[in-house]
Amino acid sequence: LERSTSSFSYSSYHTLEEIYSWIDSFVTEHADLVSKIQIGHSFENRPILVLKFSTGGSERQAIWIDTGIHSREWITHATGIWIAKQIVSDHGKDYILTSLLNTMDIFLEIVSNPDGFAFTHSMNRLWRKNKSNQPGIACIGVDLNRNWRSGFGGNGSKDNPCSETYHGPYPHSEPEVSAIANFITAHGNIKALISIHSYSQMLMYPYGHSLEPISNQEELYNLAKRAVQALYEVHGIKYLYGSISTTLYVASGITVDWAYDSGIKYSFSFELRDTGRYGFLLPATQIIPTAQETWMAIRTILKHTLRHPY
Amino acid sequence: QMNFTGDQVLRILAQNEMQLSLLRDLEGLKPQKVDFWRGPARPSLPVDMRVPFSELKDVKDYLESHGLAYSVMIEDIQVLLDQEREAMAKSRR
Repeated sequence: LERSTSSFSYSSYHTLEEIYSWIDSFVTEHADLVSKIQIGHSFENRPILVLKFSTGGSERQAIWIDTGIHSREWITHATGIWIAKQIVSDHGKDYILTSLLNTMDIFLEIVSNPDGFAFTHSMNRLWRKNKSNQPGIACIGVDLNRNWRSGFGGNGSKDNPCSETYHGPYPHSEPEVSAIANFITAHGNIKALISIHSYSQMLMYPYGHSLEPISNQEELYNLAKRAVQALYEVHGIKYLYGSISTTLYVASGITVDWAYDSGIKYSFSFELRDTGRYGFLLPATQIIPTAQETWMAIRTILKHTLRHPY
Repeated sequence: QMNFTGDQVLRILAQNEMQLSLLRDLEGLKPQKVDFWRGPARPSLPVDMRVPFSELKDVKDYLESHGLAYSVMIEDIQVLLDQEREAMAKSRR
């Protein structure tokens, strides 16, 4: 295991054990800014960890970022790790990030689906769901991005447990989902939520479950447009943007719909790079470029959130 | 580790809603055999699906019989997985 963040390779993919070990080292090395919170356990009893970036204070507003809810999307975990490092290194240098951390906290969940992620390393690299099972049902796993309360069970999710988009038996049935939902609800002051997926090169906002525009459609559209432009300026990668249902597909019970319906106005979902050649098997050489451009888009959302309090 | 030797990822460019519907039917016909990496959404977006080696002929026949144009996005998934594992091992070393 890599025992310090200086020897950690940010341009490679890592196992769950390596990532959790890195988290411990990272927190130790940056204890003035970063702490580790355990928000729950996975179905197979693995800890669900969140990094908290904070300069102090209580009951602050905050940003939530999660990666890896679909376990086979390895580029998202790798991007999350790089972003954590970037937050630490930019703090005190980048005026936007510094201003934000002066008044708000950032919560970063790097492995939202630890059981699924461990399974991608041990048994099936292309596993998408979590690992929960129900008595009498042969197929394993729930699509954690169909298990949220908003629009649960609607179009774009399946009630067949063998489907890759199985929504689960009831909303928030999965411990990985309820851990996030309970944490965000208890916090009560999350102002932006960014959920990171791959791969379609898109930045999207609610709704997924409905074609109806949200009440903040215009603001979120313009913000997505600016974020995508910031991303493009890093390496010339073009992203589509818009609502999930009109840009990608109708999908029900998804994270960002729940977040928006829970009062988090700035709720976005990324689909990271698509080279048209590798799908979920994006070569590790593309981790850092992907993370760099993604960070600039996130920074645009953070800046807007900071300057448009609600 | 599950072996994906010979499995391919096909990229299909559906021309219209009818062709998308045929792809959705395929998902229903082979729910545990065809893994949509990018599901059938709208004609302007490509559909990517992983097809196990054992199902390749059937699936390609289905696509061709319905006039669905496709290309092979990944020729052999296991080759990429081997490269990925080797890169991880090399990084650790």
